Amino acid sequence: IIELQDVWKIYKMGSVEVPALRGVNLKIHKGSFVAVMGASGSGKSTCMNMIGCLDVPTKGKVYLDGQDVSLMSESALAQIRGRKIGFVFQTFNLIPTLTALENVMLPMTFQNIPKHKREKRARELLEMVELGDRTGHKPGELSGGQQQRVAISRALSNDPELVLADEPTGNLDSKMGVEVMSFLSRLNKEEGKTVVMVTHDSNGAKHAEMIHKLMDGRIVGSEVGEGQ
Amino acid sequence: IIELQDVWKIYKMGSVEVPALRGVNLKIHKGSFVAVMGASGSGKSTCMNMIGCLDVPTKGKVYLDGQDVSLMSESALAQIRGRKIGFVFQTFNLIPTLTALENVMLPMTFQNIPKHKREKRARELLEMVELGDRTGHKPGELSGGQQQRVAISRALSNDPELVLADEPTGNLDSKMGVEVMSFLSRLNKEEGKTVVMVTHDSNGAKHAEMIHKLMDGRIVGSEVGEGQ
Ligand SMILES: Nc1ncnc2c1ncn2[C@@H]1O[C@H](COP(=O)(O)OP(=O)(O)OP(=O)(O)O)[C@@H](O)[C@H]1O
Ligand SMILES: Nc1ncnc2c1ncn2[C@@H]1O[C@H](COP(=O)(O)OP(=O)(O)OP(=O)(O)O)[C@@H](O)[C@H]1O
Ligand SMILES: [Mg+2]
Ligand SMILES: [Mg+2]
Repeated sequence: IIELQDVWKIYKMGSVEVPALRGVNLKIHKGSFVAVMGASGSGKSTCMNMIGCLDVPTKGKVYLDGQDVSLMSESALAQIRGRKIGFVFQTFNLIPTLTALENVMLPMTFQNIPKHKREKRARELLEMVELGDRTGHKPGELSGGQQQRVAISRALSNDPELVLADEPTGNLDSKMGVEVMSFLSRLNKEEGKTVVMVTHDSNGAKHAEMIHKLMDGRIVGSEVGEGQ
Repeated sequence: IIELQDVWKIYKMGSVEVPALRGVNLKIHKGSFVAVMGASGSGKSTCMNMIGCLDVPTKGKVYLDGQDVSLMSESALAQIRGRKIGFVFQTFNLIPTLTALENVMLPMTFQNIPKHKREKRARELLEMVELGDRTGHKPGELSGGQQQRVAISRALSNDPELVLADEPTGNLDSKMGVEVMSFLSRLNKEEGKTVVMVTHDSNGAKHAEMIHKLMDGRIVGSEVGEGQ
């Protein structure tokens, strides 16, 4: 479903070059559950941005369902991002002026779903992450872990086939973290969604079928997880 | 050094009341290393804001070195926060338009420290969290865990006697997380700083001398840690 071929990302800061990804080769098959681990600064979020077509490589190619992403129009890409990909950002990226419910409803607006359906689905998603009693709170009126959970619900709002979760449990206690991991596992096993998760939690990573290790912008190892 | 007496924090949202803290009693002695744990939404950050004099209770009292904080002038409080308390925020709160170095130098500006000394100390603090080669990056040019480490360095910028760290390792891989925990432990054992840390990591919490468990806005248990 997604393939990265010799992907490089080099940030230029004046005369200095910062290589965030240095030749990443990665194939993510439809319906798989993949974990990406690695030290802080090793390139995981940059890699996720490539997979989610949110950024373009400096060198190398990204293929989405066999199509070269660099040859697609911005509107075609926007359609795909809106309908097929759900992204849980490491820093949440919630809209501060909207409530939790409105934040989760937002992606559905672009798919022309009627309001009463958007609201019903958003409520269900928030209840699934135990925020049924926080729907009217704005991000600033929520705890860090609650904001993270709203970000998770929002990513699932359009029922995407590909879920990209960048450290989805970093702000959660172990019990809630385990619930989120099982939730992602169920989306994969029962709903057939492709799930790619960046995590620092090696116990959480075990839920995956495959764990890739990133180091200094390169994949240095891949091992089979327990989530077969 | 810090005492919370029957502290309540009740947020009012229209006709709804959200009790974030419901009668918290807590004494933090000078030079101790305390961990606070609890489920997402249980009141940990709210509790830290009380300890750090960043917020006022709805009911109850906060004493800082024996003085009732509600009787202190805003300028006296600002002085204390600037000089005596270093706060690592759960969402970092870095200034997006300043570089990592400038962000770490900022708190020292208000203490009239000359520029060359501010810059030298800021560099040393960033090197301690392995960001010596990222000093010129703005927060948007840093990974999530790198932003978290800048926030840690900034909290230590004025060499405060009280360090409040709200989930300081949430975005860090286990190796860097262990380094930060040992760093906090050293600040306590070797420099005599009082450290209060919110963490979801029970292994990290063991570094503390005392672990308080928060649930639904109340302290429901306290146990001795291994950091004696
Ligand atoms: N401004 C606000 N208005 C209304 N409710 C609020 C506000 N700020 C926080 N809350 C609520 O107060 C409760 C405690 O929040 P707090 O941020 O202290 O939790 P926490 O223990 O730090 O959680 P986490 O581990 O997720 O960071 C939460 O249920 C939250 O929804
Ligand atoms: N806009 C940018 N300009 C310059 N350098 C950048 C930029 N964005 C990221 N970097 C650098 O690229 C490297 C990889 O960043 P990335 O966010 O992918 O790391 P990460 O593995 O997600 O780390 P973490 O676990 O801390 O979130 C980092 O060293 C970072 O400093
Ligand atoms: Mg990252
Ligand atoms: Mg918190």
